[in-house]
Amino acid sequence: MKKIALAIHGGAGTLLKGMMTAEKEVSYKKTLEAAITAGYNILEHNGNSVDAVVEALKLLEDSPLFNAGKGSVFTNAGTHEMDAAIMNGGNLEAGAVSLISGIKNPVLLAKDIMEKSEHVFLAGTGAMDYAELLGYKLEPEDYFYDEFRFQQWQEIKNSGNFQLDHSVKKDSKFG
Amino acid sequence: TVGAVACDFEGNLAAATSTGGMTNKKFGRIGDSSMIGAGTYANNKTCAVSCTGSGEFFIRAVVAYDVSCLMEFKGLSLKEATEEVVQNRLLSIGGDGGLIAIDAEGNIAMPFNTEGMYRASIDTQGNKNIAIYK
Repeated sequence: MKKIALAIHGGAGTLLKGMMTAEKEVSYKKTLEAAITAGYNILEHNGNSVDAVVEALKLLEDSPLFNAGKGSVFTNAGTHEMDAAIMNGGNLEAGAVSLISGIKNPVLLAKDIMEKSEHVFLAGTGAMDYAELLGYKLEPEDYFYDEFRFQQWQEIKNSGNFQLDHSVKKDSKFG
Repeated sequence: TVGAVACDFEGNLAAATSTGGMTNKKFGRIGDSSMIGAGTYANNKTCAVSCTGSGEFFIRAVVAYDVSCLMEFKGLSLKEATEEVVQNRLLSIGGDGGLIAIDAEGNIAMPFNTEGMYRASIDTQGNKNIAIYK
């Protein structure tokens, strides 16, 4: 019998000195621990790797700390557009979704596309139509609102620039 | 961007990635996360990979599949393949970010070439590691 293992990531970008408080660091680590534990529990109970990665990602998507699901950053239009993908290494099946809004857990929609549709990648309004067909509930805009994300957007919204999850300009007023 | 890779008791691998994109993006910009082979890939013969970083570079370098190809066709280990892709190939085109990867033996690699990486893993010995790389 093989041995089980799991890894997760949450984000990439510059964390300037002083931005990460001890309190914030505890919150990030707690969420990471909850996610890795949830995924590992599935593997420990003889579950499969697809279910394990989905369970771990659901917890990260439900947190405002990470740029996915609830914590998604603002687009130039002040909206949220989310993307997700999943792949099963055993049969090389895959599912992916892009430019969706209002879906609490995009990874679940990607998994449904992999397992229930004849397609691999659905995007935009078509993907939203498919989610509706499967009975996905849409969260209201305020579910995705986060003051820190909003300020990140305000700072660059007229600049024509865009930035990674945790990037903060050196002269940032909220850094 | 968040992601996960796993190896179960049967040696089956899986990868998943989810993202809210980049702040202030427009024109329906899509990064690598949802692109199979660029930001997400899994193959029991080689590895499962989930990427995070500036997506445009990961798309151009077809990062996730490149790791798998280096293992399958060049015989590199998971560690060698991920280091080659992140520290050499990706960096050579100016790409910043990193990835997490796992092989069918449960080996884990988590290389990155930029700051601000949030990572957690549990290896085959049950050792848990939670870290923020500033």
